[in-house]
Amino acid sequence: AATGDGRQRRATYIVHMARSQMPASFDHHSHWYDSSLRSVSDSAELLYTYDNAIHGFSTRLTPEEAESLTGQPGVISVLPELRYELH
Amino acid sequence: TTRTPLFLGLDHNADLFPQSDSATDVVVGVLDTGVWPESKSFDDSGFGPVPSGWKGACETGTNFSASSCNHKLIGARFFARGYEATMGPIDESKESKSARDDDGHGTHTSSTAAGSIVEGASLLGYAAGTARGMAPRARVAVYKVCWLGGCFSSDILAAIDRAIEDGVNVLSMSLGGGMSDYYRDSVAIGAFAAMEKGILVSCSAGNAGPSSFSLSNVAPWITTVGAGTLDRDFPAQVTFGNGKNYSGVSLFKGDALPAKLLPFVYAGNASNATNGNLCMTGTLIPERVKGKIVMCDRGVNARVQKGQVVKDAGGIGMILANTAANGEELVADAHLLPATAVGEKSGDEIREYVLTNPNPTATIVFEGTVVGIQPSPVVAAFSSRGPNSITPEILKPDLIAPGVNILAAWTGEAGPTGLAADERRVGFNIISGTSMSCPHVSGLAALLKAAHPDWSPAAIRSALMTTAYSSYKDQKPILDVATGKSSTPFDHGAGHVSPVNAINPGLVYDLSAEDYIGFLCALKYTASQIKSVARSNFTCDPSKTYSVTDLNYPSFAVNIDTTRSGTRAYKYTRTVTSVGGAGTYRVKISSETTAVKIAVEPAVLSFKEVNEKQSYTVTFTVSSSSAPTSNSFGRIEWSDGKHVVGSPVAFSWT
Repeated sequence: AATGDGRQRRATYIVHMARSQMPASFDHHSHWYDSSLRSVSDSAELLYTYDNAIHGFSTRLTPEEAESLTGQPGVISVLPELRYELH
Repeated sequence: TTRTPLFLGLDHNADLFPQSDSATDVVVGVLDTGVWPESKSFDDSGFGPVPSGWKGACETGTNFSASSCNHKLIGARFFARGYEATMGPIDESKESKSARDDDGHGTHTSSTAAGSIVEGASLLGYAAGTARGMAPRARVAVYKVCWLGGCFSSDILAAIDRAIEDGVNVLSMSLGGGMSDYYRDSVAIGAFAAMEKGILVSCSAGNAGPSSFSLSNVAPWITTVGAGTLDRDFPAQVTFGNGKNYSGVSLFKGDALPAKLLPFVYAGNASNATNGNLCMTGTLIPERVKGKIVMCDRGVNARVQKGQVVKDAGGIGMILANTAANGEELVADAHLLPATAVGEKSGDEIREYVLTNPNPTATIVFEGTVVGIQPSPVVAAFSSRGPNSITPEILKPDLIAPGVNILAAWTGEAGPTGLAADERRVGFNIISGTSMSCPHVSGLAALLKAAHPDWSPAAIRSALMTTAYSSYKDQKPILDVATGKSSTPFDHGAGHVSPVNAINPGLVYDLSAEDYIGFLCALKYTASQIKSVARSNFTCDPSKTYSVTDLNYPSFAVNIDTTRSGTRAYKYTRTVTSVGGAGTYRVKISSETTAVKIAVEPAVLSFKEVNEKQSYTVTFTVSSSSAPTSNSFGRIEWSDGKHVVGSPVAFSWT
């Protein structure tokens, strides 16, 4: 789970957010998602924000960051990405 | 596809389905490997402007521009951020960073669902005919989510997100990823949102059959599609020096073998590798196979790759034998050398011959395309099987559709085998899988959507399921090629799709998003888990009794708890909506077992008008004296004399 220099490897996570819990101080949910992400990581970037299929976003996090994000207000779940295959 | 429209009765009943604007207003979205837009299957002759309200786009990328789309192919997007984040930047010398399909799979599935009519289609002369998708007047929007290294859930979710926004009516996904709870499964979660917007989501059941509990995509808001055969075959006769003949299948096209018996060798005897019988790369000893026909056993590496391994080692032909894992199922391939597949029984006899005869000889004669094969359909051995491992109370797969040796459009970037060494280029290819059966149902759903624009996804699925057939014209049950015996609802669900009957089903079992949320409550999902799936702040009512068995599903799965003693009764409630207008429906019950008594109350349902709803209760009573068996099956049918509304019943003693 760690890179050669001891840093924890990042993996992609899908973060489900409770949009009803978005603080009024945010104009747009994407700003809230970004702020939530910033609270656990300075460097992580949003891969996608989702508006229809889920409310939330995907991003690359270390396992520690993912666990920390799980406890943030409005975060419903932080689920590791899955790989699918053609049938 | 060729043949499947006729096999499904569409060619003879074209006038039953709308050809007008309502058909061209339906958009089928396909999540897959992209599209080859130059294929004739995406010709837009006769198509008017894109439907009003369509928000999709044709995204520019590698070898793909806005002009790649037309009035048939109205959307093409690609999603690679998740893939690149894990796998590194896409190597554009190997695959296109765009919606262009370098693989062929996505072009095949999208043209199967909704390809335009193409005369003179064939693969190297095989399966020749007029090719068309199931909904040839529907529009196509492709969402490329699968790349050389796989399909990642962050990309899949982004594609579903966009497809909903774009305004597709049907979503076709021929992919899967194991067995996760619904709140962890991006396909299930995305499909829920799509369903809420009135989009029917059709997914492949998987190719992990014939093992039990091998299904993927089992969420009840998804239409889960297994695979069956057609009445078409591509025979190849194998003759041996002992005078015996065996029948196989092949799509080989090229120079025929010399018209004489040729030296024949078993790969396991032409290799120093312990798995030499499998014809893995580099395992054959050229001196032992040169100028000979080589027998390889199926398994581990790709079937067509075995042919290439034999060819590279100097072999002049190949006989590919099934093992117990595949039984008698014969999947045809466009091998690079004269080669044929044979079933397990033939394979065992051939192996005995080649291993015991001091100078074995063989030859292969290719016979082209034969139609009218009976019985058909039979359930494909590879088609994934129930019971449903996530929610055993929901019977899956929902139904089967053609998925074996299906001809449909192909990429110009790869040969029919997909091997790098295959430099042939074909407009159409023949491949097999539940990937192929899924878009058949997606296209048929688009036909029903055009005919009945107000029907919900659940109503469309219900129509497809309750009119599916599970026996042949002689009333004998559909066979399972894996066993050679009758298939069961765990193999074929409600049965084989029958679109001509589905257009006028009489009654439907409808479901709303709220019903599915009640189902999640019945599963004892937490508020967070429900929110992950449904996005809504729904709180299950603690005063209400939620039951999985009350989900208004068009089939019944009864799990009998063998740890409980005494007489046990399992009650299921269903509500049917009349879509055929007034009528009196009477119930007919059939069951294989006397261990379970089935009672339906009321036994007669009378409808005065269209859209009227009536409910009934089914009680399955198991007495303590009944000897438990593993599985048994039955059927509940409602009929007014014109329509037959059938539901399969599966009993599992657990």
